[in-house]
Amino acid sequence: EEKKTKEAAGAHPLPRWALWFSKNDRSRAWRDSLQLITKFDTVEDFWAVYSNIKLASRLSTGCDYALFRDGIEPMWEDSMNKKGGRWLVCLARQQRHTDLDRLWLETLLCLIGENFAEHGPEVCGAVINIRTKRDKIAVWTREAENQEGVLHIGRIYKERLRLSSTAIIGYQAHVDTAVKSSFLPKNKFMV
Amino acid sequence: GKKQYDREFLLDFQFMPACI
Repeated sequence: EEKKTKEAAGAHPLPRWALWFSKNDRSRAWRDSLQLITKFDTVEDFWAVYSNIKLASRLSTGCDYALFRDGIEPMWEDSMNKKGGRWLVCLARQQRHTDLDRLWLETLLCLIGENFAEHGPEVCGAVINIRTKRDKIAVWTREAENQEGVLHIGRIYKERLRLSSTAIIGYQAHVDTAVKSSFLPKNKFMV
Repeated sequence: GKKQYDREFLLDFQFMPACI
């Protein structure tokens, strides 16, 4: 009902998205630090939220934002994520001040704009991790075995980020990432 | 299907005062 009222007032509808925040803190489990900031379902409300939270580059080390479709929690264990994986963009430390905010905003716009065409429903959400060594941005999809969908999403995503043509981004299945290892998880796909 | 918006369209709303 509220959504219909907003649309009647000229707002541009979106499927509902949820924005989450967490802060890695050794004193408690990651899950306990996860907080839902808000949900929104119009373009106008997206910008109201975006304008009122800190830019990712201003967050302190250990913090994450996550934007997920309403009903999907930003964790591997969620039934919509557990068979999925992520397109991962790792940034060099100095890029926090030159590229991070642009890349994260571009990621958000790809998601809420549903810019992955018929493979859009495969996208569950996106996560940004602010870390000492390297910040990371990832787009999570729900089915790591859906090669056609995963590759389509990866190609569009890389193009939208305007990464150099020599840059390579990798896709990792969550089942591989979840295994504790001293090695980086292997890339299932690359674009 | 879900409604698609391109990036320029979305960016046009960034600094628009909230009217709702």
